[in-house]
Amino acid sequence: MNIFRFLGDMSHILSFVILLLKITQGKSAAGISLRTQELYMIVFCSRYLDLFWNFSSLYNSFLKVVFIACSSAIVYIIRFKSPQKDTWNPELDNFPIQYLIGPCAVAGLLINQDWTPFEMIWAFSIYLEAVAILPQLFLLQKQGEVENLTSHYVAALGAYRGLYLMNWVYRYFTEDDYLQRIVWFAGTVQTGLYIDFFYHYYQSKRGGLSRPVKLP
Amino acid sequence: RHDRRPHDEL
Repeated sequence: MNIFRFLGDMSHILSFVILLLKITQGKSAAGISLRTQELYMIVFCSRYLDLFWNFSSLYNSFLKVVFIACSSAIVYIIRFKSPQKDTWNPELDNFPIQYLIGPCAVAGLLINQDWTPFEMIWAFSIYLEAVAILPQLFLLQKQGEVENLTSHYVAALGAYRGLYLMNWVYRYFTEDDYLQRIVWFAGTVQTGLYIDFFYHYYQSKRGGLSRPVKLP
Repeated sequence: RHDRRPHDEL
C-alpha cells in the first residue's frame, strides 16, 4: 500500500458517499446516469468474484464488499425507489451500454493476464470500468450545466483513477518485478476521459466561487 | 520484468 493508492481508494469512497447523500437526501437522481451506475455494478460484481478465494487483506476484502453493496444500492434506489425513480429520465440517459459491454467482453477474452476464466472476467471488468463513465459524461453534456454535488461526484471519481495511475508509477519504480500493462492502459484511458471535465470543473471552482460547471 | 497481476489492488 502507498499513499497514492490509499488516497485513490479514499477518493473512490468519497464519490460513493457524495452520490448516496445526493440521491437519498436530495431525493433526486436528476443529472445522474443510471446507465453508468449499472455499469459500475457490473464492474464490481465481476471483478470482486475473487472475494471468496483471494484474501489479500481485511482492508481489501472490506472495500470489495462496500463497493459491491454501494453500487448495487445506488442502482436499486434510482431504478425502484420512489421518489428517485421518477426523477430518472430514460430519454436523456439513453447511452447504448451494450456497445460498451460487448467490446469489453471480447477484449477481456482476448487480452488478459493468465487465460483463466477469472482473469478473463477480471480484464473485462477493468476495460468496462475505463468506459463506464461515458453515459454519465454524455448526460452532463446534454444538460450543459452540472449540478454542484454531481460535479464533485464526477471529480472524485476521476481523481480516484488518476491517483491509481500515480500508484502504478510509484510501484513500477519501487518494486523490481512489477508490470501491469493491462490495468495501466485501461487506467490511462479512464483518466483521459475526465480531462475535459476536469478542465471545466477547475474553471468553475477557481477562486473559490462555486459557479456551476458548464460543459459546452 | 514480466506481466503479473498482484491481487492486492481493488
